Amino acid sequence: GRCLIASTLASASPEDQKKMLGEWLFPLIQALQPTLASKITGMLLEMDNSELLLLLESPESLCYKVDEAVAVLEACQAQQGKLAKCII
Amino acid sequence: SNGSSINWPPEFHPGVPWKGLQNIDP
Repeated sequence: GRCLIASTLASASPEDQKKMLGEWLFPLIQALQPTLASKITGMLLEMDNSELLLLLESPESLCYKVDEAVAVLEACQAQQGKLAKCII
Repeated sequence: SNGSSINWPPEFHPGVPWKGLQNIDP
């Protein structure tokens, strides 16, 4: 339950907190986006821990955030592609 | 316009220590 998650997080260092949240979020994200799960989890871990806890509790919110992250990632990769062409 | 965005986002892999915070100045 949430109490267990919150108390486990509270006893961990900030870096461990992000790692734990990542370990919990990763399989959920992997189910939605198998190929991009590592990058999307990395993106979402930049959010506040309190927001990440909400995502863990709400599959709909997580699904929405993952869609949002994929859009940002694709836009970013498109930009990087253009940059690479410029360099070449 | 930010050159550091090339390596963004940091990837998370289960079982591997998370390094993402090192990219963020407190």
